[in-house]
Amino acid sequence: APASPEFRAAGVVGWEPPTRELLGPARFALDAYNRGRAAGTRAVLGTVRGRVRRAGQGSLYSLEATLEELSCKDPMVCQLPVSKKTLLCSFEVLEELGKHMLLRQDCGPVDIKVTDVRNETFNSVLPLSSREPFPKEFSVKIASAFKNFVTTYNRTYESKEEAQWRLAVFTRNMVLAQKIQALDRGTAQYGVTKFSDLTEEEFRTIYLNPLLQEQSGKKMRLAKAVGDP
Amino acid sequence: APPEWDWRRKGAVTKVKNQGMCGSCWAFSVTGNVEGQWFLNRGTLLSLSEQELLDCDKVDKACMGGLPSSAYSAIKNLGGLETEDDYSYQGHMEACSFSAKKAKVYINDSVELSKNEQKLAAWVAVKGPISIAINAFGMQFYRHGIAHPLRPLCSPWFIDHAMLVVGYGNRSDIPFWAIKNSWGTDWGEEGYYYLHRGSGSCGVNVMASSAVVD
Repeated sequence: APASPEFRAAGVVGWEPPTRELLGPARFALDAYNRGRAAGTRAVLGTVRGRVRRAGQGSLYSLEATLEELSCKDPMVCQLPVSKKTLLCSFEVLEELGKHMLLRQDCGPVDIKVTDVRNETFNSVLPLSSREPFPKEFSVKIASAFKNFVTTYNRTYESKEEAQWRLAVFTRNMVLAQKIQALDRGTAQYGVTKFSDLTEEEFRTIYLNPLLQEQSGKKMRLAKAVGDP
Repeated sequence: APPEWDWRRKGAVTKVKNQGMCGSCWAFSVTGNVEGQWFLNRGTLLSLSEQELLDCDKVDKACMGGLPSSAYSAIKNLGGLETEDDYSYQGHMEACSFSAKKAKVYINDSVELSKNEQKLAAWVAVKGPISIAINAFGMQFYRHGIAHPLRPLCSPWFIDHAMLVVGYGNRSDIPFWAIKNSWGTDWGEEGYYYLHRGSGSCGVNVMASSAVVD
């Protein structure tokens, strides 16, 4: 089911304080991330946002969290001031009968320089792995494409922060679509679709079917090929 | 196999449906197949209920996903499928309200199909649309044309979306499968996805199946 409003909204820097419900699975994911790390080098939880889907006695949490970790792993040899490294992580945590299970973890560095909330160009809300911001011309084109997208697919966002966050997602997706386009060997065209404001995580969680990967359903008999006697 | 085939032109395929914000592609894939099988064996095209499967197939997980193989079993065990009109789609799981009296179609069995795409094409041309499952890489941004992602990007080991093959052919010498999706007509080519045929693209050949109606 779609996330309730309390789980929506907010951009990278404008995230609302995590609800109590998200904190349990987020801490569980953090513990999993820190497993095997020495004390003093463990990451700490920054911001958390996410959504939850329920079925029966289970809940599937799709979380996006920032983790802070010291860029210098050994405090004895670190030069001051010690800088912090921020990671943007996607986690999928399944909770069933009070027990948590980490289904997916995907972390990458965030360029803090481009996540300044005061700057409202959409470069400013992008957590980029690349340190180069997009050229201004690209930003203008994307902003226009996003405006068309919002009109075409009748999108409404609950807050300015959410709109800003969705613009950031849309921008990342357009770059991703270009990459997919470049790597396609057929005649397919990739670009703006009605799913363009969803993160890959959201798209997979909402629209796809993870059970198919297991392929452990009932064994069916093999069909005779047509034309076989 | 004939060089091309399209069950849409022969009236065996219902309009494109929309699963909404729910991972119920498995149900749409299977009902699409049963719609085709019923049409080919009984001559009537009926739009069948996915909601019945979401609510009453207790092996599968409704919006959290499911497997076509279990869905065929559920249809067989329940005693058939109601129509879309009688048991309409809600996009989330509800209490099972299947009524055997309202069931309009039944199936006798289900079969797993060959992984050889030439044999699959022959099967489609003779027997009707088939349920398939693929790696949905790139589909979030697909607009039109024949998709042929690089194999390492679209591994057949990561199958996460079920659909319905309704035909095949060639466009400018590029062989394709015509695949009915369940994301509405405002996605892809009027709701359809075209995928390269003959290269096992995105695992299109690994989970092909069909119901059997005697």
